[in-house]
Amino acid sequence: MAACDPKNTKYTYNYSPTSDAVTVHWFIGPNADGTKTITAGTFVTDGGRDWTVKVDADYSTGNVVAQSKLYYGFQATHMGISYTSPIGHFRAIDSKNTFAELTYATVSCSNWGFGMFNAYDTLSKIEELDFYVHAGDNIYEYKDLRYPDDHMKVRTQITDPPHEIASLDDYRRRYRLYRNDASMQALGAHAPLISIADDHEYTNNAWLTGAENH
Amino acid sequence: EGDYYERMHFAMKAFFEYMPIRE
Repeated sequence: MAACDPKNTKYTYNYSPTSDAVTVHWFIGPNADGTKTITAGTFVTDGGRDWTVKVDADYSTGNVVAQSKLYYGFQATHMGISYTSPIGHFRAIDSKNTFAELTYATVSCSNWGFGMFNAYDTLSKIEELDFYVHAGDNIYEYKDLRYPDDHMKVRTQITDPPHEIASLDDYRRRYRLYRNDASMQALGAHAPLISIADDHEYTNNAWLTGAENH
Repeated sequence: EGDYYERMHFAMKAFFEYMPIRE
């Protein structure tokens, strides 16, 4: 789960079900169990978008108190089995933007093989965090053991896919690998992400007609 | 390795699918 791109009365978020479910139910509410909702709806997804879900949820009609904590989650049923997502939360901002101050973190250059994703875990424990900015290089495109090499790599799992990513399926598989990291998931559920693409999201040191390795 | 622009297209499509950016 990831949460993100906050606006004063809206909240966009996305979530990847683990099956090829087609209809995903979502909610935003004042408590984590989803028994009371401020707004809710459904989103139909399929393999054409890698089963991701994006919702632009308007909670402005919910009489939400500024800075109050709101919860959101997803549920889908596929082949008779119900799947429920972890619950995420964020702090509401009202239409008058009455925040006296905002607390945010900046991260960048997240190379799965090098580890140090514990930084995400640390941020997920900071209660007052309003959002975090990822300034680029959310993923790295290299094949396994290229960067980091076998001396520097801290993970025992083989990088997926094992080759340098170049096709749409490759990029999707690499995002899935990164998003399976528990620390990254914890931060995604804790605070909205404002994400920026740099070069490693597609290839290193790109210029007008090519790139370092191409 | 694929055509460079095709590769960039695939990369950005995946980025917008997985990154929480308003479409």
